[in-house]
Amino acid sequence: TPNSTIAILPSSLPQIHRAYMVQSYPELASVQPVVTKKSKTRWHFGIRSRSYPLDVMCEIYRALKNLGAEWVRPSEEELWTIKVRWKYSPVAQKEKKEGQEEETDDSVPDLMKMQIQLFQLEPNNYLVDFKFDGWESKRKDLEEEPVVDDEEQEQISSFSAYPFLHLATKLIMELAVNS
Amino acid sequence: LATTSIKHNTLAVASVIRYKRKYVTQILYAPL
Amino acid sequence: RDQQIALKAIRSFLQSKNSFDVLPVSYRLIVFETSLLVKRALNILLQNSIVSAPLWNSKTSRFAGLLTSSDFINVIQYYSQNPDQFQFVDNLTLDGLRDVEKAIGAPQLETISIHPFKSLYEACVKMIESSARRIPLIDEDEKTHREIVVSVLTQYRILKFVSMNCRETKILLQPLSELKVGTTTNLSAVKLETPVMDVIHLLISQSVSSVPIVDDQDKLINVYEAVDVLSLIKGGMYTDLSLSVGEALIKRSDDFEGVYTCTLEDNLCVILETIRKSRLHRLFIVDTAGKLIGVITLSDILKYLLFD
Repeated sequence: TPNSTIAILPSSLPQIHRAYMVQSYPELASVQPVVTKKSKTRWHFGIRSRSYPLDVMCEIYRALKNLGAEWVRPSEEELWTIKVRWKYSPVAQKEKKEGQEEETDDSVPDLMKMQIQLFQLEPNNYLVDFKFDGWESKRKDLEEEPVVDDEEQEQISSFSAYPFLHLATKLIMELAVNS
Repeated sequence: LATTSIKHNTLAVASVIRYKRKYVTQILYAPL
Repeated sequence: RDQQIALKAIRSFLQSKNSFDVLPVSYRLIVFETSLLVKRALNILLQNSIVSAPLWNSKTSRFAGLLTSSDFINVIQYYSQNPDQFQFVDNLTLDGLRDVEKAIGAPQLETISIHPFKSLYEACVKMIESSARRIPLIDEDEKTHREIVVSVLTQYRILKFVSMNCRETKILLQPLSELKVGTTTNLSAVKLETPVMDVIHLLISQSVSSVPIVDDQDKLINVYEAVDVLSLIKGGMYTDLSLSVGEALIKRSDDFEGVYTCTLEDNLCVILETIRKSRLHRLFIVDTAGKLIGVITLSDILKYLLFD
């Protein structure tokens, strides 16, 4: 690239600016820079538990009940998986006109499905994982999931995880508060 | 689902989703 | 002639690519629920070295605009007008920022957005028209018809994408002195002793994102940027309204890269080359003695590339 006179202004570098200011105002020596501590956020898979497996499941069912969620009756071979359905009809965005009761746009499915699964990592160390499992609508006719081939799946894979993440936070908080 | 420990009454949860041919790790911070 | 050839090539490049193309194959997006406390959101931004994040309203299950440094400037402005409202400010949630905007009469930031598969050219036009420095990419969840925030594109990322993929930037060799780019007239500058509150009022009144700091000979010595307000609030120093801007800048974190300067002899080729290598958001134009002449922002560069 052709020669350039682009440069960084030395007096603007934090250490040099601080030295200059302290030289003029010695009392400023105590002011520390904002430590944007880069403490890497530590992420865990799901939530961990050391309680007895049946106690964990009991806690989860209790939390789901408190939050008004429904679940499929567990089958013998799937004792450690809970298939949840959760009504999530957000407040209508439009200002509700006086007296008009809240119209829920019922073409929008408002039953979110979630799968909650208990895993054993090692003796007395368990992990509860949550998985988004699609939407269902009150109206049965909207229920059948159109069978899509992989190519189309590629096109329509645009779903927002935020409602799922929001309900997951509510469930985790309910469990944290209960325990 | 990925989660962080609850600190300062705040919880963060995340999940990796596929958007078309790319992968987004969507992270949501919510108050307790 | 070369300059015109390069501009034509860059424009057709921007028209041929869409915002989705700029996104990495795998990336993360941090979003705040609007019920979060402002001070919590501030900590999370600083911890992740980011200055903005989309908001999501879990009651309406909708995207609720972007949290940016303008919001924090509004909070400081509100506090300087209502110093007795410390408790209110301390308990402010992200929902409450709209009320703060109304209370100080700040313009409701229009939340522009664009679909990820629209052309980059359109995204640039929208940002220039609304003088926004970033634009959320919004798609629609095909089941719930709710917005999906796919990502947020900044002017910096677009210019970096151009400088990495458009080799015609190499022939943008006309010196700045021959181009009408940037601002070289009635630039408001301050001194290190100027109270930081006056500088913040300048950011608002001139609707700029930085104010140059000069010495008695008009030599450039530093710059106060809108994002510096985050450190000011984090440090709780905004309550000391007599603080000078020199003292406020002591709070700047050590990973600040410094203020970039250039002269009128430089050209857009070397500027875009520098953008490719370093995170810079504006360049201050100085003369050989280091005296302040003007400023060239990323918006100025985009405006020139698209419309000159």
